[in-house]
Amino acid sequence: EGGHLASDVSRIEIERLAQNVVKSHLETSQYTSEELKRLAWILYSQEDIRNMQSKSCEAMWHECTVQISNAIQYVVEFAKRVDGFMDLCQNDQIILLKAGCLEVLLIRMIRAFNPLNNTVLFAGKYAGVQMFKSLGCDDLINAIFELGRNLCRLQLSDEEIALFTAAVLLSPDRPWLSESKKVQKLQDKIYLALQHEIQKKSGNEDRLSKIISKLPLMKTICNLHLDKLEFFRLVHPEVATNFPPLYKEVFNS
Amino acid sequence: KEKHKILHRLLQDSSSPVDL
Repeated sequence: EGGHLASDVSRIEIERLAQNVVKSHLETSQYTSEELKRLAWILYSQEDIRNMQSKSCEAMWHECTVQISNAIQYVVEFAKRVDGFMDLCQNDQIILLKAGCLEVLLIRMIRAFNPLNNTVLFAGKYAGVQMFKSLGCDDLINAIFELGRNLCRLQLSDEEIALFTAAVLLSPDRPWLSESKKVQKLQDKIYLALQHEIQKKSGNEDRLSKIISKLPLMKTICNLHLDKLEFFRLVHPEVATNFPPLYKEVFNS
Repeated sequence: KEKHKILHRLLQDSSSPVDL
């Protein structure tokens, strides 16, 4: 299928799209590579961790929704800058963002994930799984850290992260899309661009399938997050009402 | 539209809240 499409789509078009997606990614990353390098070994102290662990479940949930909500704004800006996204009808733009933004965030997370000490950048410093204990979502947190370690093993470049996140965002199989063919065409071109990028750099034939093989774990994490949110809303409806409006818009069904 | 008013606004807004 890829070969057939390649004959229809010119190489120049694919290269232009790759440049656009990579530029959009770099312009809308929450942290530059330099900033991340500077922060790399800035860890929470034992006291910080104890304080965070002693927070109530509700307060920790709220803190996480604020961080996620903030990060989503950058994903929306990324989507807006990807060629073709704004040509979709607004209904489809919303569907793609709602369905795909957490997956995009999970991939973006690896830029701020340190596999050497199993920590992730959270609110300005690096934190391990124990930091999130009070959320009461050990399975979800463990799955997110497992994905972080798995993805880090691939040592994705910024170009690969850019193209992979764009491809995930433009998934044509999201329910209720009105122009899924149009989305499919865009995604096909982005995957072609990713394939070219891989060939250019490493020439490793199964690298693309290794990257794509992480999608099921990402889907599991997204479903688990929705389950946890649903449960939290049942137990603490008044706290959930005060979650950031953008978080509620994206994740309330 | 009302249900997703922030997303609509972010998508339409050229001066997005992202500080670039």
